[in-house]
Amino acid sequence: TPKFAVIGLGRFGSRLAITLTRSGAEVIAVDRDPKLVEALRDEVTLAVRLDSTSEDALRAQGMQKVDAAIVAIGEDFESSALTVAQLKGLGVPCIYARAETPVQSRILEKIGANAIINPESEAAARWAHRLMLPNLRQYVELGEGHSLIHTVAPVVFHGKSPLELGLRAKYGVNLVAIQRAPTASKSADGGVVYVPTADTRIEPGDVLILVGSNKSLADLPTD
Amino acid sequence: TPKFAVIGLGRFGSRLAITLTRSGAEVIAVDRDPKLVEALRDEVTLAVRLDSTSEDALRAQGMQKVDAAIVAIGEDFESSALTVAQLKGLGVPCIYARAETPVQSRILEKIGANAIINPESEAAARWAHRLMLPNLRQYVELGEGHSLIHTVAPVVFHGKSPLELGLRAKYGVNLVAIQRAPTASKSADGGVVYVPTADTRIEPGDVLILVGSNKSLADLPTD
Ligand SMILES: Nc1ncnc2c1ncn2[C@@H]1O[C@H](COP(=O)(O)OP(=O)(O)OP(=O)(O)O)[C@@H](O)[C@H]1O
Ligand SMILES: Nc1ncnc2c1ncn2[C@@H]1O[C@H](COP(=O)(O)OP(=O)(O)OP(=O)(O)O)[C@@H](O)[C@H]1O
Repeated sequence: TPKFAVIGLGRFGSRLAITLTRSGAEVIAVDRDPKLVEALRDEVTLAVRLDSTSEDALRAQGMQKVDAAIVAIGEDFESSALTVAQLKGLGVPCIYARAETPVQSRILEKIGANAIINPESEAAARWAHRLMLPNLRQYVELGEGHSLIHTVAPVVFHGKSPLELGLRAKYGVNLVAIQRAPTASKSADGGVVYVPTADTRIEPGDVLILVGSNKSLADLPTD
Repeated sequence: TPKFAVIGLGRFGSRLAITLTRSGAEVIAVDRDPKLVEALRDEVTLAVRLDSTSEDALRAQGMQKVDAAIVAIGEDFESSALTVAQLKGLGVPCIYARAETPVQSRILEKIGANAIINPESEAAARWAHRLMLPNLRQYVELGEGHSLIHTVAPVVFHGKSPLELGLRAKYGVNLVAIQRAPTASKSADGGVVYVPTADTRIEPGDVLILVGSNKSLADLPTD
């Protein structure tokens, strides 16, 4: 069973600790704020109040035995940096750390972070993408004039299958998969992905994952 | 040109406003904190100090003429809710609003938000996925025993092409695309995606996007 330490139980850290626990990992969740520790007590393997800048406190909780530690401290960069240094000193094999600027990222990497997390920047990049292409939720340039796109199924496709529509023959695009939202969800991501067969019916609200030349994709009906 | 209003210039809002502007949109960035407005002055089309809960202030800045408004206020839920209501009242066609809990999401949707943004939760879900499958950065169940996965190229694949490796013939998997990190980036996402040909060389660090039966994918070399 993978064993993780999540340090800093703000909105990102607490959500991460809970999600990892529900996915079956062993999670020790750490914060110096007792209210936040208490709130997570039944949601993670072990919720502990401690100051992560103290090497002794970390060692006492067995922090050196985890597979990976995630430092989710957001605004207090010095605490974050010192925590990364302590974890490195304890021999934690994999350290993820949150940073808000490129300078902070470089510093944390020099101190020992293996990868940098920036929830707000990552989310801003995705939402900017989605907003700039309202009918295409995600657009990725594949090079050589081809692309893989996610697009909301146009109305003329509803109730039809790839074969009936002639997606390949008539539109020149390849339907790689269909992302269908679980009924209650309106989130930016998630949803079940189906590998469609020649006669899968496309439903309203489906997000189609298509590959084709940029021209073919641009020529698709948009509604 | 798409025209956006971004209200609330915290870490997420400011990053979003800047990214949208760089992608070619017209962006009016709003905050009641003059320091944050000043910091964005040269990075967006127009940076304005105002209180978004005031309908007159919003109208005076032409807020009713935008294509979409993004309410990126994080911690002050009442400001966020009232702002959404004002934007709805002004007839803004598309409103995205930030919420931190399911209850807040439902309230904002009832008031008029078309979609909900939760940067920390979205990031936590992605990172939990990535952490649980260290050699598979993203795993999506395609149903019917097949999956689409992103996996770091195993060492035995380095320097070889799909044809030389016999990905289809020998491993029974289909290489949909290769995600290659731009050299300076260690971010969780991003990176250029190539549609590989039979003799594209796989490089160390490449993330391979593969489709195949769960058994074939599980049998791939892991390093
Ligand atoms: N030295 C430390 N030891 C333990 N916990 C710490 C330490 N320093 C900060 N923290 C905790 O880290 C948590 C997250 O930090 P902070 O609230 O500054 O980030 P944030 O960016 O607002 O988080 P989010 O955006 O995820 O809500 C806080 O709950 C704080 O108590
Ligand atoms: N009524 C309002 N009018 C204009 N700006 C507002 C209003 N209420 C809050 N804001 C601004 O919204 C911004 C973001 O809110 P806040 O700092 O609470 O969120 P946050 O969750 O910490 O943001 P982030 O995680 O993106 O850094 C703040 O800069 C604040 O000044």
